[in-house]
Amino acid sequence: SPTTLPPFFMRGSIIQLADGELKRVEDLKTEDFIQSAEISSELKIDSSTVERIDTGQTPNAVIIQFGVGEHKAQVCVEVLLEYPFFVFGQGWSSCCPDRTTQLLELSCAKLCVGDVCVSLTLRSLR
Amino acid sequence: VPVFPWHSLVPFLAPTQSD
Repeated sequence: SPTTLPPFFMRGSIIQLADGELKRVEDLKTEDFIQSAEISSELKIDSSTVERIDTGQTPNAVIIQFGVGEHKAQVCVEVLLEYPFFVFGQGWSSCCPDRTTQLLELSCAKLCVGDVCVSLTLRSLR
Repeated sequence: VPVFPWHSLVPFLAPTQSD
């Protein structure tokens, strides 16, 4: 059950792309994820569409239902309201952008049903 | 300064094999 956010979403965190380039988390672009996954032999980028957002089982949590990949396989995750997802062509987005900005100083859009998020699967699962 | 790999930022959403 989610209680804290991982440290790498904090504004200013240094992220290493697959080609070795270093960027701050707030400077990442959609292409950085796509190009990193292209280099990776194990990981593949999927498009995961937000299909439902429900209240979670603990305070400050939400359950997000995604349709993953071309077959729209249904996957649910429970995360904190302020947990950021990267939306294609838009950037960091969360269910409560105000909390994300307050806690992480990471500027965020509102995550909505219909948004298409960057997600990963293993290439070998295909 | 810690450096984090890009893939740690992305949720791993793998469909289950059943149904």
